[in-house]
Amino acid sequence: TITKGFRSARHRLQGYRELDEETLEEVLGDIRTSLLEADVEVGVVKQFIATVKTKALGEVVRVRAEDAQGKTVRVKPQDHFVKICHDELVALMEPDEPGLRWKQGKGPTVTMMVGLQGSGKTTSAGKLANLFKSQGKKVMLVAADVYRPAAIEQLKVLGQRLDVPVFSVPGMQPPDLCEQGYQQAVNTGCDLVIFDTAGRLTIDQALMDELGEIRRRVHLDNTLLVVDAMIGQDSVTTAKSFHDKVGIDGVILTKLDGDARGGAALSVKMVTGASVKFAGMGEGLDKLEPFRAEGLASRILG
Amino acid sequence: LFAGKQIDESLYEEIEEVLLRADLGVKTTHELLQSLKDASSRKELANPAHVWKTLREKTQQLLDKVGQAPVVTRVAQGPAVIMVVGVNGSGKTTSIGKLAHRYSKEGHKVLVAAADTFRAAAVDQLEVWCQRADVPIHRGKENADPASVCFAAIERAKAEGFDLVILDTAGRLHTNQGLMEELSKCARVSAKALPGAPHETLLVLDATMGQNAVKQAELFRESVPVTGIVLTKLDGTAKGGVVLAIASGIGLPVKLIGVGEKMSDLRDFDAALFVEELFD
Ligand SMILES: Nc1nc2c(ncn2[C@@H]2O[C@H](COP(=O)(O)OP(=O)(O)OP(=O)(O)O)[C@@H](O)[C@H]2O)c(=O)[nH]1
Ligand SMILES: Nc1nc2c(ncn2[C@@H]2O[C@H](COP(=O)(O)OP(=O)(O)OP(=O)(O)O)[C@@H](O)[C@H]2O)c(=O)[nH]1
Ligand SMILES: [Mg+2]
Ligand SMILES: [Mg+2]
Repeated sequence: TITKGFRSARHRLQGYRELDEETLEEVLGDIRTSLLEADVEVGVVKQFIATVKTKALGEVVRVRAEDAQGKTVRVKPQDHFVKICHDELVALMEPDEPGLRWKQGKGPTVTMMVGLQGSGKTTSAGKLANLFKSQGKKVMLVAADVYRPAAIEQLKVLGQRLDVPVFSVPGMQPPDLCEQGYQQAVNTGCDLVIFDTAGRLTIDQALMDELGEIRRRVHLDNTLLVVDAMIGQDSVTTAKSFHDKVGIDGVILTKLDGDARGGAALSVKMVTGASVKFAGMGEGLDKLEPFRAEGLASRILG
Repeated sequence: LFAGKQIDESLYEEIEEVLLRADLGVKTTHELLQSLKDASSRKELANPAHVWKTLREKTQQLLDKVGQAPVVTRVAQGPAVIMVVGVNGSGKTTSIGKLAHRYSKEGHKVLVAAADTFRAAAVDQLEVWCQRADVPIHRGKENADPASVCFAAIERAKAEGFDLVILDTAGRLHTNQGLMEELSKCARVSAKALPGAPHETLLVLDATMGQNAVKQAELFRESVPVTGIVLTKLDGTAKGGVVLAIASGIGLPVKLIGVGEKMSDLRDFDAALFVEELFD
């Protein structure tokens, strides 16, 4: 229409440009490819692109300005759009509640680690114990993986290194272990008790029910989904199933010391609302960092 | 899937989504789509059903191109040596338990080497598997140099008449140069103990992994002579489509798949079955 053309012409004279469909077409495609290569789930990519497109369309951005020395500086409209994407990613992934949720009032805060096989639960349980012990908290670990060969031994070794007690009873099943471990934590005045559970497939009904049973027996302040940063499209199926079964309060994204882009962080957030709380940055028990959305957003956008 | 009566953009969009969701990745997905569109423009595709059938064939071709040599379990001189490598938590130790069981049942005299001298309870874990498979384990001192454990195990195998040695190594990220060099050293030192060793180097990949698996395959192959892939955790919901990107980009074949946590949950890779499951 006349007014639109007139307005945009006036904008151009002043060094502004409106973000419109054709300007965004190509960069939207590039962002989509980048997110897919970063292992963000297909449906989540679609949703994210639609969201930022709606946000960006019609935005008037500055494409020509003068810097402090009076020299003309140009910024392409596409670059403005990439910044809008980056900021949106950060906003989405930023946790409303960083770190652990601590129990208000008496009694130990209970944290349960859950996730697929090999994602880093046992190691992360040790890392959390290390972090909070160093902050002066009294911590206890519960060895509730009774299936994997030497899983209990693995947690005991970590406990010994940290001088943190590991609750374990030969022959006892996970729901009882968690219930009695919690009781032991209460009796010994612990501030934090962490349940290490066995890796499991979301399609394993019996093992998913086991998590439900643990939840029935003990109030869980934090159920942390431990996710390998290298995970692909399966992140959504996995996160949804764990969330539906037992409720996920937060995520620990492990093995970020590698070069996996970590798109799972966005996927999990979009389908469960759970944010990454901690990042696993190595095998050592000190290699755990509080989550920084800014850093991961850049890594995912690539 | 065959509701649309014509080959149009929405069919290609549907195909793209299926391939991306299976973790084939952007590059391999677009290569397959392009080859379908070329076939269509040459009037080779009659209807959507034909498109899906052709897609299955082209996908299988990617796998057939890399061939399928069986795992080396017999060599002319001395024990056959199989080295197992991969990133942390992919399923190496468990897969070795399964392999030891299989080859022992097939009549081999198997020795397993506990060359992961780093991770908490790694040797204990492997020990349980060796007990289950009724196969001896060779272990070194705690925190010993992994290469020395490989060397000693092969020497022992030669001396005691084992015909198959399987080396378990520590998980490591391909981006860690120091650890990748450590792995190269294990291979070099194994060759010192027995020229030609390791005769088979299996890269263990987790089927839930996304595009990073391609980088893993590239970099592990730069450090050690990877000859095949073990694709684990295929009993889950992930499709493991990244092995197609690896087949087309790097040329590594999948030789075995892990389909569970029990000793018997190991199968030979069947390309036709894999493709069928991919589009299921
Ligand atoms: N590089 C790196 N390795 C990690 C990290 N977290 C865990 N690992 C390694 O990943 C492997 C698996 O870790 P575990 O803690 O055993 O994983 P898990 O989830 O308890 O495994 P299951 O109990 O079998 O399901 C081990 O080799 C760990 O040392 C991390 O942040 N970085
Ligand atoms: N469902 C399923 N789980 C598997 C399969 N293979 C291995 N696992 C599980 O994956 C987890 C990790 O297996 P490990 O054998 O410890 O892996 P790893 O590569 O030796 O780990 P690191 O030595 O710590 O690097 C364990 O819980 C295994 O039981 C499989 O084919 N299916
Ligand atoms: Mg564990
Ligand atoms: Mg191992």
